[in-house]
Amino acid sequence: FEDPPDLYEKTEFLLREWVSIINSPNNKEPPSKAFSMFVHQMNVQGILKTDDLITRFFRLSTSMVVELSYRLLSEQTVTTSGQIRLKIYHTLDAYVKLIAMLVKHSGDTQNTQTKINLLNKVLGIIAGVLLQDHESHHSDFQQLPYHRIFIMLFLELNSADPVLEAFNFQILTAFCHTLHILRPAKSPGFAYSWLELISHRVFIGRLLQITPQQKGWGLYAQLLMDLFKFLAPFLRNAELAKPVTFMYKGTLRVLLILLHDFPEFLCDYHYGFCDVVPPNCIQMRNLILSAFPRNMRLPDPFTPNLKVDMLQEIAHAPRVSPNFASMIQPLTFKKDLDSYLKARAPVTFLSELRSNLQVSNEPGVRYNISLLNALVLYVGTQAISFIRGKGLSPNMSTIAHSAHMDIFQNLAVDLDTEGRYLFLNAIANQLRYPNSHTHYFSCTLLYLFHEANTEAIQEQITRVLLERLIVNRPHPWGLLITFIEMIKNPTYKFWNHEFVHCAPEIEKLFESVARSCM
Amino acid sequence: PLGPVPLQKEHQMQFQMMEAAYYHMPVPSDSEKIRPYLPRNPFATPSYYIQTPLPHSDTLEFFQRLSTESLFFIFYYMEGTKAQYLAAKALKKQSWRFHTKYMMWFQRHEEPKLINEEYEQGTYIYFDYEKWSQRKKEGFIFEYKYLE
Amino acid sequence: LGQDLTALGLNLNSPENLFPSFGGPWAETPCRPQDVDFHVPPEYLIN
Repeated sequence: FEDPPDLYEKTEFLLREWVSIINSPNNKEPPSKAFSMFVHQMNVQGILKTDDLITRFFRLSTSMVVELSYRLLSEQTVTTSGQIRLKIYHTLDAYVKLIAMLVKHSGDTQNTQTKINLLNKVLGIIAGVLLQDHESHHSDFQQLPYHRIFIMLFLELNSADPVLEAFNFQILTAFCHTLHILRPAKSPGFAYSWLELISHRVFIGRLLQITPQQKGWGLYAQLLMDLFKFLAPFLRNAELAKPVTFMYKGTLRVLLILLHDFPEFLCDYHYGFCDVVPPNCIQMRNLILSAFPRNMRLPDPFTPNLKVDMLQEIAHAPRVSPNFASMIQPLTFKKDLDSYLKARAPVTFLSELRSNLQVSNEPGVRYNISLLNALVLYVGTQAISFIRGKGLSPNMSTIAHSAHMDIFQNLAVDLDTEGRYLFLNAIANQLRYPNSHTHYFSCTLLYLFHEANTEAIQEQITRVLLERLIVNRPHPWGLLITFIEMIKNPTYKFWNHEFVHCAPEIEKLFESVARSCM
Repeated sequence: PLGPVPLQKEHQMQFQMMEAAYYHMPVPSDSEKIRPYLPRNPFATPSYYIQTPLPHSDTLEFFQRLSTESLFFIFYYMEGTKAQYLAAKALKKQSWRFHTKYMMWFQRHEEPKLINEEYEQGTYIYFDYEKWSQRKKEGFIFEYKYLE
Repeated sequence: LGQDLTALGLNLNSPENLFPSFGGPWAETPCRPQDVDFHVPPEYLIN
């Protein structure tokens, strides 16, 4: 509002001028020379006089290059698409060059704060123009101009340059914040470009590999959480519409890259991801849970007489992000939980447990899944420390007869089918590579199977494991060793159960698994 | 036992926008620097043509098996990329040297007549990218300051 | 049963990292050497 009267014309003139400088074929001037002359022109036009004018300049410029893109895209035909896009790229790339040079040269070389302030401002303006455009163009919204500006600006500011390198982490942070503002739930019309941006090879390289001390991991995890939260409602129902299938397959590709190149990243953040991935997304969740540290050698789960509790890694507690204990709300509930764990009192804690977890009577959405996931992991980790505190290590006998196991057994008995399914999933989500959580929860699941007072519980435990095993690979190591133990160890009398023989194909499946582990 | 859950209103809105965007997806070149030649864009070739890059085609060993002519093509038409870098390495393995003033690749045709601190002089073969052919040059002075 | 994750165009058995030539979430094949920017000596930028 209230742009100074001639600002639009000045901006248009300057932008046109700059684009022709950058794109003129016989422009032998190095961009830096052209740039300093151009900045002089901006000064003459008074653009750089105040912060407000600079902001207006960038908003107008962004709108202009976006409008030009829309105009050119509206003219494109199948045959001219290539040339049209090239024309759009030339203008957008020149605009990006201007932004990058202004960011790089604003303030003196040491003063990185001025530079990063300008970058945050410009990214914020572009995001603002995008959201406004997204709102007004609605289903005619075009991703291209914003996609190109963001990726080219990211590449420019991450090119090998000592000045930029000095504040690279702030540059990455600025982009991640902007992409969080533009997360798919906020601008679904930009979702495909957004996924392409966060999975660009340079973006992944910078955030997950080059940035030291894994400082980029938290930023990247946040963006993946945004992606899973957006996809969750669409993936929650098995039939996927084409646009969703496309997004889902794209997500699988990105997760495969992470599983292959950065498994430790998936290990650290598995909890947060599985908290938002819908429970019916079996394979995607298995993909996340299958990650294990590259320096770890996993013993073949089918090894006869594999002594899991003899593995040295089984005593190590894995890193888990985010802090799940803080997700146990409300505080009064957390207080009661802690006091029950400490003194098995108040006894009412167990009988009220289900009501604390249930949020509605609507089938399919009855329970607070996040709270249940946090509760299970919290009680389990408390149990491990409690057992360790007695100088013991978790096994089928040391995990029994404790406040922790009271809670788990109460949940197994007291919850309805839906609730128990979510509860068992929360446990199965901890069956990963050899570590203390995998070991404890594997014992817990087997203990619940053994101590179950109804066959329904045993059947449901089997279902939860089976549905994770029958999908295509990968399968988490902890899942395999738990299932193998359950069908192999006569203590569990697995083969005596009615449900094991409920249908020929089910029986055949169990037998094929049994054969592969002799 | 969770069964399907109907989409909430806000998710239906999101789906509409996503679906609209699905019909103008980004193309590969949207995320790449402008390539003067051979932009990264799929072109529908007959399905019996190779549709994916040959295995190991991004290794130096693969580039060393290419003809010199192919390496020159890659060097001059894929500049600023890993392909150009690999082509240059493969050319150097075949004793080609890049002249940074003429921006052409030279190869000794025989031992130079004269060698000193500044330059060497003799008969060379060089690749002329304007005429796109290899040519012989006798008595050429290759100044070391132009040796890349 | 989910997807066959080996059929998404990624060479999952590669001993090298995949991300440097990742073609993106929609790409059926990795980037080719001519797609990947490389910090070549400036003399090579002949254009």
